[in-house]
This record gives sequence, C-alpha cells and structure tokens, in this order.
Amino acid sequence: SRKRFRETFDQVNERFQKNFPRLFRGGKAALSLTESEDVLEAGIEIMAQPPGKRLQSVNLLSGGEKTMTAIALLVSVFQVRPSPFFLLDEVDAALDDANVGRFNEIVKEMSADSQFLLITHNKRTIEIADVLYGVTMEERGVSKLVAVELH
Amino acid sequence: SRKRFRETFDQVNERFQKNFPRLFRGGKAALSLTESEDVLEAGIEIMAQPPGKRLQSVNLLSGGEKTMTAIALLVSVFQVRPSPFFLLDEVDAALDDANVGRFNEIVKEMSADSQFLLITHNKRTIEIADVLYGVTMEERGVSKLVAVELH
Amino acid sequence: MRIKSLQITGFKSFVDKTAFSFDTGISGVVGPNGCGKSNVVDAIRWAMGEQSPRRLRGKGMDDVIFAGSDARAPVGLAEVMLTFDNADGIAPPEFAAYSEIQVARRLYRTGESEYLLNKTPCRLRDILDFFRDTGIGTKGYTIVEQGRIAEIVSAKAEERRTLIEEAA
Amino acid sequence: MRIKSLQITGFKSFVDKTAFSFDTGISGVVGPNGCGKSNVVDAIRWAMGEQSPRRLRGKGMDDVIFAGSDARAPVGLAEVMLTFDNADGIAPPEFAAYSEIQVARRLYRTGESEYLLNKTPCRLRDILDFFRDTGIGTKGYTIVEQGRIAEIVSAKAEERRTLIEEAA
Ligand SMILES: Nc1ncnc2c1ncn2[C@@H]1O[C@H](COP(=O)(O)OP(=O)(O)OP(=O)(O)O)[C@@H](O)[C@H]1O
Ligand SMILES: Nc1ncnc2c1ncn2[C@@H]1O[C@H](COP(=O)(O)OP(=O)(O)OP(=O)(O)O)[C@@H](O)[C@H]1O
Ligand SMILES: [Mg+2]
Ligand SMILES: [Mg+2]
Repeated sequence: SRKRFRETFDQVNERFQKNFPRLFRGGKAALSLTESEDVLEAGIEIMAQPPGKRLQSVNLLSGGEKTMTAIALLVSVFQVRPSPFFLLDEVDAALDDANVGRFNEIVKEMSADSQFLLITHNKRTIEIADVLYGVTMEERGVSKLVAVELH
Repeated sequence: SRKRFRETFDQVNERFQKNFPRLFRGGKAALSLTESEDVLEAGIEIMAQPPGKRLQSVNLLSGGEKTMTAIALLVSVFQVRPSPFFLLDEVDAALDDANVGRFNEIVKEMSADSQFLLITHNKRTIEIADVLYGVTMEERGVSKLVAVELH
Repeated sequence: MRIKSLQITGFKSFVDKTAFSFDTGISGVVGPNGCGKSNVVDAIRWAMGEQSPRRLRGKGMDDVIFAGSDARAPVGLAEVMLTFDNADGIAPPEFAAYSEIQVARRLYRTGESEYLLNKTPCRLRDILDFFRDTGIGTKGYTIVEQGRIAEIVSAKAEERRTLIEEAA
Repeated sequence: MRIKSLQITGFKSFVDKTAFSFDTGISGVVGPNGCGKSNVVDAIRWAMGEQSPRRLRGKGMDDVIFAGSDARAPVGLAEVMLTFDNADGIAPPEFAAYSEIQVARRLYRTGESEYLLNKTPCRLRDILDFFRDTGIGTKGYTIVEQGRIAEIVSAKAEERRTLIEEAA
C-alpha cells in the first residue's frame, strides 16, 4: 500500500542518515524518492557525501565507499524490519583494513538479534565468527565440510 | 578483416589452451566462435574446465575461478599482441592466497616485456611491486602522492 | 526464525550428503576458491523457492544437480532440506504450534520437482507463500550474493525499490 | 611505448598538481578506500581520449573536474599530461623521430576542451588515432577497471569480440 511504503521509506531513511556517518566516521547521506505521480512508481535515489568531500553523484564514489554506503543502507533496512538471518557472500572484498573493522563492528552488534552467515577470505572478518565452517574439495569436484571450529 | 580476425582468434585460442591449465595447475579450456554466417559477426564462447571437474557453463564457476579464467584469457591476448603497459585495478580482490600467488607469478613473468600498474590492497601482490606509490587524503577530499618506495 | 540446520545432497558440488548445523550469532564459511562456499548460499536460496536458474548461475534449473567429476558420475537428484527454529514465533499462524519448521526441495534430472513443508508434500507456491508471510524474501536484503553488494548503490533508482518494498 | 610520467591537476580528487614518474616493471599503487587510486587510472584513460563519462563513473564529462572539498573551492580546469617513452619505436611513423611523446588533455568548466600532442594543439580525433595506430585502446585488455575482471567471463559472446578485435 502507498501509505506503508511511504512509512517504511521514511523510517529506513531516518536510520540511513544516522548509519552512514557512523560507518564513515562523519559525512552525511540520505535517500530520496524520484519524481512520480504515484509513490508506488517512484524510484529511490541515494545521496552520499563522505566526510570532507563535496556531494556528487554516488557513482563517483570509490569501490570501497560504494560497499560501505550499501552496508549502511542494508543495516538501515534491517533495523526497520529485522530479518531472522543474513547471508553475506564476500561483501568485504573491496574494503581496506579500517573499513573491514567497521563492517565487522556493526555485524557484531546486529548479531545479537540476527543470525549471520559470512563467506569470507578476510582474516579479520574470520576473527569475529563464533563458529567457522571450513569447506574443501579434497576430492576434486566434490565439496566437503571438513572443519567446524568454535572460537 | 575476416582473415586477420580469424588468425588472431586462433593464436589467442592456442595460448589460452596452454595458459588456463598453467594458472589452474591442470584442467582445460578453449575459446570457440558462435555460429555465424560471417566470422566478423560471431561471438566468442569460453569453455573452461578446472582440474577434476566436469565441463559446465562458465557461469557456474566460482568468483575466484572466473577471475583466474579471465586472467588466463588476458594473458593469452597479451602474448599474441603485447601492449606496452597494463593497468590492473584490484583484479586480485576475489582470489584466495594460492591464486594470488599464481596471478603474481604470471605478472612477474610478463613484466619483463610490459610495464604494469597494479592497484591493490593485497599484501602479497604489494610484495611483487618494484616501486610502490602511496596515495592518501591527508587533507580530506584532496588526493596526494605521499610515498614512493623502492623494493 | 533462524536457520537451525541445512542438509545438502546432490546439489551442485555437494554430491555427498552434507549437514551444517547453525547456531545463533556469526557463522563464518571459509575455504579456497571454487570449493563450494557460494554453492551453500545457492542451496539455501533454492530451498527458499528461487525460480530463476540465472540467479543460481545456471542456464537451466537442472544445472543445480551434481554433474559429476573426474571420479564420480552425475547423479539424478538434488535435494536440500532447511530446518528453522520457530522459537521467536515469526512463522505464519498455521505453524505456530511447531518449534521447528522444515522446508525441503527436490529436483530430479527427469524434470520432476518435489516440495515439502514439515515433510508434507506441497507446491512451490506454498513454499513461496511461507517465506513471504514471514517477511523473508530471496529478492530483498537477506541474501547478498558474491560481487553484488555495491549493486545497491550503482543500481537504477527503480531497481532499488525492491529493497524498501520487501521491508514494507 | 611505456608510460614515463603522468601529471594530474584539477582532475577528480587530484586538485593539486601531482606527478608520477613510472619505471619499467611493476608499479604498485596503494592506499585506503576512497583516497584516489582508481582516479589515477581514470586520468590515464581520459588522457587517452575516453569519451564516455559513464566509463569514468560520471554523469557528465565535467564530473572529472575537481568539485571542491570541505576546505577547497571547485576549480575551473582539469588537466592530465601523459608522457610516453618511444624507445621501442612502436609509436606511429610520424613520431619516429621522437624519443618521448606527450599527450595532454584539458577540460574547462565552461565546456571547452583542449588536446595536445607534443605540446601542439590537435583534435580529439588525433589523440584517438594516435593510440589506435599504436594498438593501445581504452576498450581492450590494456586497462582492467575495478570490479570488472570477471566480466570477460560473464559477458555475452558478442561483447567478448572486442578483446580479439582490438588485438587483431
Ligand atoms: N551441478 C554441478 N555439479 C558439479 N559441480 C558444480 C555444479 N555446479 C557448480 N559446480 C562447481 O562448483 C564450483 C563453484 O563453487 P562456489 O561458487 O561455491 O565456490 P566458492 O567456494 O564460492 O569459491 P570463491 O571463493 O572463488 O567464490 C565450480 O567449480 C563449479 O564447477
Ligand atoms: N570531480 C571530483 N572532485 C572531487 N573529488 C572527486 C571527484 N570525482 C571523484 N572524486 C572523489 O574521488 C573519490 C574516489 O576515488 P577513487 O575511486 O580513486 O578511490 P580508490 O582509492 O580507488 O578507493 P577504493 O580502494 O575504495 O577503490 C571519491 O570519494 C570521490 O568523491
Ligand atoms: Mg564464492
Ligand atoms: Mg578503486
């Protein structure tokens, strides 16, 4: 319904405006609806301004900045409508060490209320896991679960 | 011209059939031209079979396997028509340690004949650089070249 | 409604029955390139009713059935069983009595499909409704596929609607 | 025809004149997210005659001119100078006498563009022909943009032709 979409949008936007500066240690961001007769047809624009930079098209952001902006938005949607579980496949691939740390910190926080499955190659992300599932192909072409370590 | 395209295609294909098993430590791969009246209209299909696995659509390959397959193809084109320089922006992002090592090894080899500029966050890739250019934003929003280290 | 356990047999590279039992908190999945980590996510998506082979990196849906290896022949059946813990009671009302809810999906190479909710045969429609009623969709933000996190940012404005629509 | 040096002024985040002098072999570019590494690659592409703002992550071509920061005002001019070493003699015949070839491009916020080959004003067409004649294109395999390496594999068959066409 129009009303529910509008309400959800506003709530997510409110969170996004807090989560972005938190993840970027500053700066500001907001969502906006594109011009449309019907709010159910409108698109969602993202305005994102990292600390110290001028507001420009979100496409000019760097690979890592786009990932962190996307994470800020996902976290915002989660806070408005928590999902019981989250499956994240190598979302830290473009992040430098500092940003991996910030991503891990916010995941640790959200994991109090939601179950997370994180696929990663990153040593720092591996450290925040409560349990590690090791997958291998000892026999070529055949996947096997070989190790479950508790931290 | 048709003849030249066909010749180049065959040469690249010949190299690709050697480079893939080299990078994957086994397996096989080949290029093929799609059905077409005119070879100048044909598309290029990739068949890639990592060691021990069955041949399936190239889209079923993992993120890292797709990157390594792409690298095998790029190296093959390079060997047929060397470019004086190569600019690679975070191409190692999806690779595990072993594959980063194989990627680095083949870059080191090619660097005898071509100049490489590698943007990377990966500690192992950083080690194969002859020179390192450090870029920072000490002053927010303003890029600066701050360090040039020779290895 | 967290995931309690996952059992995969004959699905993609998991030809042998493989069982994961998940806890609350953060589970990390690690291993070399091509070993099967993303296939685990594909298995969960598929059990949740994913209908597009392309979103599972395949051409046809039969691409998810183990196609064989050097040493093994292809198999004729892919099966995934996903068991949820209903302690938080967010499952649809008709499942309120259950502390555990199991969703199973099978695909035979002959093309036949089977779907089960708590071991009772049902239709794909029932699986999709089940997840829609709990608010978990395969299109929303619950699952972020490899290489696609930044897409939220580089997507067109209209494509981003789904994110809010699924939460609304 | 390797790159000998690169000078960037007013282009994207490099508002102050920044000079890179490159050697043979492998140069690594490192730094935190968002510090300007990919912008260096964009600068080289742009100097080579890239005409699509989208391929430089912009909406309009003026997006490449430094837009200001907290402490700095926007500037009115972006300039990139790329100097090549012609020791291997692969430059087009008319440049055979030169041991060094310089390509420069400027864009004013008013919309005017300037192109120079060895400090002689020329047209964009001349820059594009120069690179085409040396066999280095911005479309081929010489430059692999961030996040796009796997595209070669997931691309449609017809899109992959460019790779071979540029080499043929
Ligand atoms: N139907 C199938 N039968 C057998 N093997 C399959 C099938 N479908 C996919 N595979 C194999 O699964 C492998 C990919 O697995 P997956 O994408 O899970 O790897 P990954 O662990 O995520 O690796 P990466 O770290 O590179 O992302 C491929 O090598 C592919 O050949
Ligand atoms: N015209 C411009 N004026 C000022 N700043 C700009 C301009 N265009 C882009 N930028 C800034 O450049 C930054 C992106 O730089 P770049 O993509 O080079 O980062 P990077 O070092 O590659 O980071 P990552 O490791 O995340 O890929 C963005 O923060 C963007 O705001
Ligand atoms: Mg994967
Ligand atoms: Mg970058």
